[in-house]
Amino acid sequence: QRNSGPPILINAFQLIGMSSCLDLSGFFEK
Amino acid sequence: QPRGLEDPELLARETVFSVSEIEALYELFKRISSAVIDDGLINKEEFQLALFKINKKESLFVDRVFDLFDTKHSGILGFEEFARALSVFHPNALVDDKIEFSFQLYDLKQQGFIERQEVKQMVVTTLAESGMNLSDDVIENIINKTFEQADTKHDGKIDKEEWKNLVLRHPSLLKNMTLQYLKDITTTFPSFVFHSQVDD
Repeated sequence: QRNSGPPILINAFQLIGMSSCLDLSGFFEK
Repeated sequence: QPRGLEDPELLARETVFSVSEIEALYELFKRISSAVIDDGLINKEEFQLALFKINKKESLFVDRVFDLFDTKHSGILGFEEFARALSVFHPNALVDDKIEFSFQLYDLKQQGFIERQEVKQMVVTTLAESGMNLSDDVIENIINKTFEQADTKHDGKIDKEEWKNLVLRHPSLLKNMTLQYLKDITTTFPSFVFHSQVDD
């Protein structure tokens, strides 16, 4: 019997959002 | 030529920032724009250091985001471009503006649609940048599922209408389009009051 593995839960754009995220938080640390 | 903060009231009218927030944002801009060359403008290296914290020479997303900020296509950012683009990332910005910006971001070739090959390129880049290792089969599977959700016209690409429908069904896809701390800009940069050009 073929095992198709776990269902894919992540959308490609959720993944891409991790890299395309701006991060200015260092300037806002108190 | 750097022109500084010329008309904070005009920028406040045309963005989600108040006049005080524009002036405080200018304090942040001065800090970023003096990091490598103190010329009152943000070059790509300063942009990358400040907004992406990565030291790699080349990054697909740094280039793409920089190009979207650089509306005058001069290869360098003035304060006005910086403020207008960051306004889209404010929690109070219109969702439609966030949708438009994110679509432009992912439409790497600027063809008016996001094609499968672009999505794969961005996924592979993201995985490489974050040190995650997924097999090509798993990546293809993720992309297949994504196109099943997004490509409702079944033409192998995601146009702006399909993108809008997708993010309205899955608002978490716009998470990277909001920087909550932009709301704290005046308390983070209180020194703006010493340079303020406007009366209370």
